Amino acid sequence: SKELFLSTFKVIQEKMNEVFPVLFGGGTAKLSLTDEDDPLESGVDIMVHPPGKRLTNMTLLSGGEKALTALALLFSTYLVKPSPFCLLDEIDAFLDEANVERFKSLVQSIVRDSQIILITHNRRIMEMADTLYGVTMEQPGISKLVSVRLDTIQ
Amino acid sequence: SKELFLSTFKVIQEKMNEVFPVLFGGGTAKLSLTDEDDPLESGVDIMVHPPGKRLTNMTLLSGGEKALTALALLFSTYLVKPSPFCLLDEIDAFLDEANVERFKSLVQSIVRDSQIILITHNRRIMEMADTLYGVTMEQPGISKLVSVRLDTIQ
Amino acid sequence: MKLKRLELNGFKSFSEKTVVSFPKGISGVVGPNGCGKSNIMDAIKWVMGEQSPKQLRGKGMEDVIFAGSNGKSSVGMAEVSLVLDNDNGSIPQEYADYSEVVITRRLFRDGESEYAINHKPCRLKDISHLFMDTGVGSRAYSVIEQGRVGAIIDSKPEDRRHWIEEAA
Amino acid sequence: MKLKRLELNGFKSFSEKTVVSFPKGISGVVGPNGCGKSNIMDAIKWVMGEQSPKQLRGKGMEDVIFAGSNGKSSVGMAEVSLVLDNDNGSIPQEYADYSEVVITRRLFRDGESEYAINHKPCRLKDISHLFMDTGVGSRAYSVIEQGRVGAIIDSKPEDRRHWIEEAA
Ligand SMILES: Nc1ncnc2c1ncn2[C@@H]1O[C@H](COP(=O)(O)OP(=O)(O)OP(=O)(O)O)[C@@H](O)[C@H]1O
Ligand SMILES: Nc1ncnc2c1ncn2[C@@H]1O[C@H](COP(=O)(O)OP(=O)(O)OP(=O)(O)O)[C@@H](O)[C@H]1O
Ligand SMILES: [Mg+2]
Ligand SMILES: [Mg+2]
Repeated sequence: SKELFLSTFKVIQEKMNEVFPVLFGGGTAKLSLTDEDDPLESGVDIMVHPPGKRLTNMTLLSGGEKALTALALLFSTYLVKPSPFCLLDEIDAFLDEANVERFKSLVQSIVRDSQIILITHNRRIMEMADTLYGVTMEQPGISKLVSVRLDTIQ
Repeated sequence: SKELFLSTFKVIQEKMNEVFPVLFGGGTAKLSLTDEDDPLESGVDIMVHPPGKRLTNMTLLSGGEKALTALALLFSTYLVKPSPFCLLDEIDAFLDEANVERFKSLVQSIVRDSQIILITHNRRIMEMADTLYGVTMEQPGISKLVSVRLDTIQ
Repeated sequence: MKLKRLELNGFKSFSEKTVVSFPKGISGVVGPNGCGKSNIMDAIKWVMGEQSPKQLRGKGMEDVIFAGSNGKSSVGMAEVSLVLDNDNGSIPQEYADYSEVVITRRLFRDGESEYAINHKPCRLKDISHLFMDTGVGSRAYSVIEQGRVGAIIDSKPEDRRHWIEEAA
Repeated sequence: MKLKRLELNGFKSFSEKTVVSFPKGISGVVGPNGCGKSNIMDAIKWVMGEQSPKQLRGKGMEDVIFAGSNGKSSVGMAEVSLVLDNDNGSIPQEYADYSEVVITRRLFRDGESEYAINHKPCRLKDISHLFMDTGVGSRAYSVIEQGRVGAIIDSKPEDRRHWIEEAA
């Protein structure tokens, strides 16, 4: 219904105001409806300003800034309606070390009851895991699961 | 002309037979024309088999395998017609450590006279560079170039 | 609802029965390029009802069945089961008596496909219904595939509304 | 042909004149997310003649002109020069007498654009001609943008033929 969509939209916008500056170390993010008069058909616009920048349009964001903005939206939505689990496949590929640390601390602060499954090659992300699974192909072409500890990964 | 296209196609195929196994530690790669009768209009198909795998179609390749296959094609073409310079922007994003090392040794063995410009966040890739440039935004929103040495990067 | 474990057999590169259990908190999945990490994610999307082969990086749905390797021939069936813990009532009412809910999907080389909940055959609709309004599902906001983290930023404003609707 | 240096002024986030020299061998470009690394690559593609704003991650071509920041107001012009070393004759014959060839491109806020070779105004055609059959150019096989390394594998067979033609 119209009221439910509008109230959810407003709450996600509020959470985005909290989460975006945490991930970017400042700056602002704004969601807006393309057609306020018709919320049930309207699109959703996003405009962000990394700290100190006067960005004119979102296509000019860097690879890392775009990934971080998407993660801010993911976690804002999660705070409004937590999904039972999240599956994230190499979301850190374009993030620099400072942003990986900000991502880590955000995840650790909001993951209460949920399960997060993180596929990664990045040792700093691996450190976050409570459980670590290794997938190997000792026999070429056939995947097997092994249990690993961080200190055994070469 | 038809002859030129066919002879270039053949030489790139031969180089691919050399380069692909170096990057993948084995396996085979095959280029083929979709329409042998009309080389001037024909498309080019690629089929690769990472070591020990019976891949049925290329869309099933993993993110890292796809990147490595593309790099094999880039360097095979380079060996046939070396371009004066190459610009590579975070091509290592999905590569694991073993494949980064294979990529590095391939680049170092074939870069004779050419210039390679590598944008990266990966310290192992930075080690390859003869010259290292840092880009900073001390004043937010304004890019400046600084010269860096590897040991000063935190 | 919590993930308890995933069981794969004959799905993509998992030619033999493999069980991945998911304890509470954060699980990391690591391994070299091409070893099968993203295939695990595909298995979860598939058992939750994904109908598009392209979303599973294949051309046809039969691409999810183990196609063989140099050491082993192809198999005739892919099967994935997802075992959920029915701890907080987010699973629909009709399953209230069960402490665990097992969702199973099978595909045979001849194209025949089967779905089951708690080992009783069911329709795809029943599985989609189970995940409705939970924030999980094969296309839910909580699943981000490899290389597609920025997709929501690149998408058109009309496509972004589904993201808000899911959380409504 | 070798790259000697790149000079940017008012191009994207490079509001002040910046010179990047390229010695022989391998140059690494590093820095935090959003600092301007890929903008350097865009500058090289632009000065070599790129005509599509989308290929430069913009909506309109004016997006390449410094749009301002919290500390500095926008500027009215973007200018990039690429200085090439004419060492081995791969640059067309008419430039044989020069040991260096400087390519310059300017864009003003009012939409006016200028090209120059060795400080003499020229057309875009002259610049494209200079790079023809060298293996470099804004869309050549030797330029791989961020996030697009796998693009040649995902592309249609007909699109891959350009890759072979370029090397012919
Ligand atoms: N039906 C199938 N039968 C056998 N093997 C398959 C099948 N489908 C996919 N594969 C194999 O799975 C491999 C890809 O696995 P996956 O994408 O999970 O790798 P990954 O661990 O995510 O690697 P990366 O770190 O590069 O992303 C491919 O090499 C492919 O050959
Ligand atoms: N015309 C312009 N005026 C001012 N700033 C601009 C302009 N165009 C782009 N930018 C800024 O440049 C930044 C992006 O730079 P770039 O893509 O080069 O980053 P990067 O160093 O490659 O980062 P990453 O490591 O995340 O890929 C954006 O934050 C954007 O605001
Ligand atoms: Mg993967
Ligand atoms: Mg970049």
